[in-house]
Amino acid sequence: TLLGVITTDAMVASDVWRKMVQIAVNRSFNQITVDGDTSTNDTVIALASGLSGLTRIVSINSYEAMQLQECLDVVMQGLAKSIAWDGEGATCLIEVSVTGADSETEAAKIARSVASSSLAAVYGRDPNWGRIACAAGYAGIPFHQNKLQVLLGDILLMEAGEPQPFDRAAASNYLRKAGETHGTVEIHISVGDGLGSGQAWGCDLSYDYVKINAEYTT
Amino acid sequence: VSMTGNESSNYIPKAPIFLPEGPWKQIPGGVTAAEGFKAAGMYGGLRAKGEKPDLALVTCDVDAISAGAFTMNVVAAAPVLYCKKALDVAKTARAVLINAGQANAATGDAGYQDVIECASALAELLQMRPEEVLIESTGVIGHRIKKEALLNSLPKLVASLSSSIEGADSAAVAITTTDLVSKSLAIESQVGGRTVRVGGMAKGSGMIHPNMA
Repeated sequence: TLLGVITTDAMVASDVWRKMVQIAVNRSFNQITVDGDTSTNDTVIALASGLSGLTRIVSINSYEAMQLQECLDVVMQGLAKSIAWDGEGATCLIEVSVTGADSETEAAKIARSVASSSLAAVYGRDPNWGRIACAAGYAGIPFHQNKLQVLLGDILLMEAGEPQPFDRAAASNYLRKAGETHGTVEIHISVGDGLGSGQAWGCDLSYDYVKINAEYTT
Repeated sequence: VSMTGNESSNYIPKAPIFLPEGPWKQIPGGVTAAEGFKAAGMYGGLRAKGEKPDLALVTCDVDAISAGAFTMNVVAAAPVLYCKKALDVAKTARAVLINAGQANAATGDAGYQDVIECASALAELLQMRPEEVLIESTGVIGHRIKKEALLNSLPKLVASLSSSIEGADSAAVAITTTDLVSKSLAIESQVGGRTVRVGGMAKGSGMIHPNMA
């Protein structure tokens, strides 16, 4: 279960605040996954006291609203990443960044599909580009597969929809190092020339996850 | 034995926070960084095992504009149903009470009544309207809140409210379940020429695939 409480002293009209919070949730908490189980209790409450003295934001299209949205996004993304980083049994955070989609929503959906797939290969330190491409492909978002590019960190694994020669040891070390330091595995995917981009976060699936949840009981 | 705020806030390590570069500065404080907010976390005897803090409260000195995002799982817990109703009837809220240990999901009408009773008891203590109190619960599905323990803890919880960093940190610990680290952060930025602070805390480690609206 995910719970969150967000606070700000910005002064913002109720309808604007509620839209902003949903936008930020869609760019953060709704983009993380550990095990594919959507809880009965997931909740984020966000409160705005207005005590900063800021003039009340009454339009979501105002410059001030954009500034506050950016702050809200970054706080919720920071918290969301720390949840994925702390996934049960996780040894590393997986950050999937998708560009080139037709919209932010489509890019986010592809990113979350990849982050959600049981990328056990990350735990096995295996640069499994095939699984990454497959998960991007079943996200439900059409794209030209000949435009698919996949990088692991800065190591190019796929270009124009086909695997590229790459230093396997370097790629595997990249994954191993992330696991040893509980760091981040970055997967960069481009699916075309669109302007849509999005991110999602997950973690690797380890034996510990199975052990923790085998013993957990309702 | 009551734990000091300092002990509560350091019961488990803090998560590393990964923030991108941007027109903001990370500041300490979590949910108490923004003006007008207080928080507290304590052990109320709600957990099945251990004495990690398990009851948290965040309050606002004024009527705060409220918003919420909730699981779209149709097997929704009682606090989720309650909060949705509260946000429907009121645009503002002043308190969020969070318990860890029982999810209060699949607990039927009795579970829902537990939420109303806890919200009302806290509202009375804080001299607010019940619908200004929002509730979050996490823990084992099918278990009702340990209501007596929770209600008995409220006076002490309210008494330990503070706008300090420790208050925020201890609340962030108290909301955790299988988390190995607590999650809390705050930033300060310029909005419309004024200094604005945004902060927050979260928990989550397993059963994570949110789909909130």
